[in-house]
Amino acid sequence: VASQNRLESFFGAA
Amino acid sequence: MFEARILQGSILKKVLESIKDLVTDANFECTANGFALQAMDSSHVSLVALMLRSTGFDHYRCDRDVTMGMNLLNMSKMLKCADNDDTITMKADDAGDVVTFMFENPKADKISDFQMKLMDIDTEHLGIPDTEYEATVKMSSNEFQRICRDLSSIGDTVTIAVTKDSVKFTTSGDIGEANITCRRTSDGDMKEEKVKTEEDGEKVHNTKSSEGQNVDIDLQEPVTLTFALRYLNSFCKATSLCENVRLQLSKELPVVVQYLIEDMGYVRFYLAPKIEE
Repeated sequence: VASQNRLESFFGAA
Repeated sequence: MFEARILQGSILKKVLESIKDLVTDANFECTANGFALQAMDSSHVSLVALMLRSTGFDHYRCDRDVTMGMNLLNMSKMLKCADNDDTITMKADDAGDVVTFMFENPKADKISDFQMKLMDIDTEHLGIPDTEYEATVKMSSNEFQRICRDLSSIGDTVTIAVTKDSVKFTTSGDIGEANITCRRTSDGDMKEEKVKTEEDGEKVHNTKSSEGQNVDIDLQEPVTLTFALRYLNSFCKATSLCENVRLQLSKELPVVVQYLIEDMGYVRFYLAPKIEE
């Protein structure tokens, strides 16, 4: 099963 | 006061068409540097970053930073009323709640203005670090669009594998599987082929490789990542903005799909990879 993380888990808040 | 005039209005029209289905509402940031936007789709797995530099506009004035919240579908409806060869001017007061789009035809004998209500949008702004990517692929944007479209008729996801000599796109679905490999065509290879074909007396045939895939690969490390085709197909709506697309990939990082906008800036799309559990 492949999951797709939200972008927030890669990039922090500016 | 914010005022920006773009001679080639079709650029703005194309930009909107490329992002309006991905993002519903977005804040445009108008600064002395230019007209920019960063917005995520509703599921927060993809992001669009647009930059139109002030120097690329025919006229640009921004006395104070202004944030303009717009519904992109409504903005696109308004811009569709401009002809492709119209000049488009955007105007807004510092404290106003409307933006004005003014369209002028090349003969300057038809001038239209459309006012659109601005909206307050509460958005998260992500800090995207300047990363050295393990693999950078530059290829024909038409070819990339074709590959994404073709593969999405077979499967829902695409696995992109970049090695120093090629980029391979793989998908599978209920009916079977598909692999498309594009081999790297370095400048050196193309020149060599040109010389050879000229000697052979063949005409134009050499352009098969230089105008075909035209794949350029810059690789630090081979990378293989899987992405949802639905989003990539949506990014491909920007194809008409640029002849080439640049893909940047690193292990377990979102892919960056960039279309340069001539003399003005870029539209970049980010998409989170599918990760096996």
